[in-house]
Amino acid sequence: MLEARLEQANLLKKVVDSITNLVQDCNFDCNDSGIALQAMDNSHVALVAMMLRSDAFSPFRCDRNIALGINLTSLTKVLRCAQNEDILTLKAEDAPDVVNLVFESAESDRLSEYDIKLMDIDQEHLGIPDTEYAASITMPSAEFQRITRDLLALSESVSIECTKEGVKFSCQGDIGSGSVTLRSHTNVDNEDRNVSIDLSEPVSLMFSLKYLSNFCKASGLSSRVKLSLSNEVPLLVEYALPSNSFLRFYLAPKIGD
Amino acid sequence: KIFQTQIFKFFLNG
Repeated sequence: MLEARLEQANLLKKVVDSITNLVQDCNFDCNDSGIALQAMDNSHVALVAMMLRSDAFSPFRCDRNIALGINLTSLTKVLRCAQNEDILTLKAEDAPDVVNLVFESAESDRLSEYDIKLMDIDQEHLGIPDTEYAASITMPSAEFQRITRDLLALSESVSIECTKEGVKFSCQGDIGSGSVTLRSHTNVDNEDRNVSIDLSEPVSLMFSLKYLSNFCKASGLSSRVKLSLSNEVPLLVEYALPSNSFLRFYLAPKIGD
Repeated sequence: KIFQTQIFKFFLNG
């Protein structure tokens, strides 16, 4: 059986909020290493991969592999019943029909309990190869969100160009064009504001801004975001979560026909 | 013309 207790319901609430626009139904794969999720969006252009390691929970118990097929709209409805600061416990039997969520207030004696019916989800599972990326950019997640939002006002697509000069986000639309260039930057007062660019060869790729702006819903999970790029492979957008856990988005590049 | 490539073209089926 599964029993996984999170100190703050907020973490799961934010993860689900971040992916619910991309994915409707997905399996939460539970085993002794933690809870993992991998799902493609309907158009198969983007892929979400989440890992909540067992260390992120206290305690965490899962004796065997359990797949919880959950409709994210239903999960969102139930998670709205939890206060951000509540302690959240997920429970399921070995061959479950439902997943049980318990929310406890640390400050009062309130205890809420909900069951969500599970679904059988036959999901295509993609083996994501370990990739040595040509360029990695680590930057404030709020900055990436702002750039994405600003350029989305002008265009559907953004070109991300990474050279030794820096990283340039640029777009062209009906009303005109725009670009934002970032260079490596170290902020002595606040390292969350640092921009670090690790480049082994120049990269230039084009992506859908609509998808990137969806990924940016995860900005509340981490002050930093890491973008990893190589020519002609999907972009990796990664938000680090506590205890070495992560939320990753992969986005196929737009390629000239 | 630019088209959006589907992601599974890049990743092997596991």
